[in-house]
Amino acid sequence: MNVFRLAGDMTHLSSILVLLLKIHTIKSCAGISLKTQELYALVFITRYLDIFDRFTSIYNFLMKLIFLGSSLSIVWYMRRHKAVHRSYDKDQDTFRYQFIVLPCLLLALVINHKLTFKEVMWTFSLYLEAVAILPQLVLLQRTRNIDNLTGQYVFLLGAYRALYLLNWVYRYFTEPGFVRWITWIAGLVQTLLYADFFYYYILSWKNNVKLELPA
Amino acid sequence: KPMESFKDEL
Repeated sequence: MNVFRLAGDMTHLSSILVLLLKIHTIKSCAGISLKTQELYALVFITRYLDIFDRFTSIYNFLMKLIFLGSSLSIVWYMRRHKAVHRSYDKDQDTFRYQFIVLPCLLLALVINHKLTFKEVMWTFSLYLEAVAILPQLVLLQRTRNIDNLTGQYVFLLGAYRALYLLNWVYRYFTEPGFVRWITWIAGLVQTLLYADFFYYYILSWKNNVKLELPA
Repeated sequence: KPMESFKDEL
């Protein structure tokens, strides 16, 4: 565990807390893509299939539980909670799951470390996480007024990915034989998807104006 | 190195 990895996890956790804060206290999920949230829930379910039979540390175990629980509760809120559900921009959140899920599944079946169920599911979760933000980015682009919490949520998610890249660079130089092509390429693709958003987010922050993405 | 050790990240 290095400082980049820990900072990355904490940023990831903060992004989820910001989203839960918005949903739980303001009772609003305006500007949040349910499709992205459901894809993240699927990411955690398929990645942590080994949660009960492969123990690495208390820290990992608890974080896995937190990620699973929070992602499922966000989906529950957006689908089942009346007030929250009413604020959901359903008509704008039109990205199709199959365009994301099927290619990731096929890729995981072809490019993996071992052709077993758990291994393919784990690889699938990496590919899926890389592109799961797409419905959210599409929704952001369609939303005229991006509120602060939504902007912060996406910014924190992007920052988490950037910190994980630094973590891998650090591990590459400090742990002999640390090479993980699948994780790295999926992570790099994921981080690049945020580049455009980052650019406009920092611009709006610098000029102290409301965040708005060009159409 | 066994592939299992790849999974110490979240």
